[in-house]
Amino acid sequence: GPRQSTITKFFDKA
Amino acid sequence: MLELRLVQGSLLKKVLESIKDLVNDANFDCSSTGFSLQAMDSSHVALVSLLLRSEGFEHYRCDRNLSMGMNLGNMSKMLKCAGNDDIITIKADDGGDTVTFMFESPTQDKIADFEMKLMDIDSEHLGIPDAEYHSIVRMPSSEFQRICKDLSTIGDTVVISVTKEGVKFSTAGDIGTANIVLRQNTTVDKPEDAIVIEMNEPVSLSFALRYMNSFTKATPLSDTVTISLSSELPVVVEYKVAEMGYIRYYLAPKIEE
Repeated sequence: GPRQSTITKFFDKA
Repeated sequence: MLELRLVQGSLLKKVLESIKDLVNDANFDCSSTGFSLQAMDSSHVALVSLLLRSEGFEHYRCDRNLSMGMNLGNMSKMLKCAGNDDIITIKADDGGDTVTFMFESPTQDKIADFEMKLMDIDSEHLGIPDAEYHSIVRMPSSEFQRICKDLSTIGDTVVISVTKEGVKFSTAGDIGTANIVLRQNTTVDKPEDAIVIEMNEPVSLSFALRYMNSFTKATPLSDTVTISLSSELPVVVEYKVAEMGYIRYYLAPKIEE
């Protein structure tokens, strides 16, 4: 099945 | 010195109920712009971004930018002691280790002070880039809550697909499958009852229903919810907080391996 990704994969540290 | 007076104190009570199950501890940031928070859940799958603009407060004094670490469960316990009609004032001293919540009854015959200990929270702030979303759906928040609740009795994952036909919410589980399709409907008596589907490109993404259900705790804040989808990005589920700001939830998609 599909794997859960994380927010930090998409958004970088400010 | 910080002093923020919110006449509609129930908004702050509702805001806390909307985020306390998702995030345990968070820094509230106070600046001339407003009172804000950005935090991720412990598994970094969801992020919540709250803004209450300074103009929305009856009185807003924030001499220096201040970041206050709070346990949201404890903050919620304190705010539950405020009446729904109470005026809430948040007070803190620069460099202090406590925050005070003052509750005034509308008739000014009861005034309560609750002082809460602050905590040091090491949190990373993420930059959220402005994005053009492939599809944006606006619908009644109660309808979205109902859909998430219903689908989570069947499956764990919702597939949200936007096409010319409308927006489809699908799930599958051991007992079977479910599909709910909403079509654009703007011929309603009240604008908040409308379903508005803005599709620049069709999009289809999978999300954990557990998180979506958690986001719907914000339903009492707003009659409508906006869901913004792009195939390359986390979904944004946004609830307006009266005229003064918003709660935005970002949820990372499930991706086929």
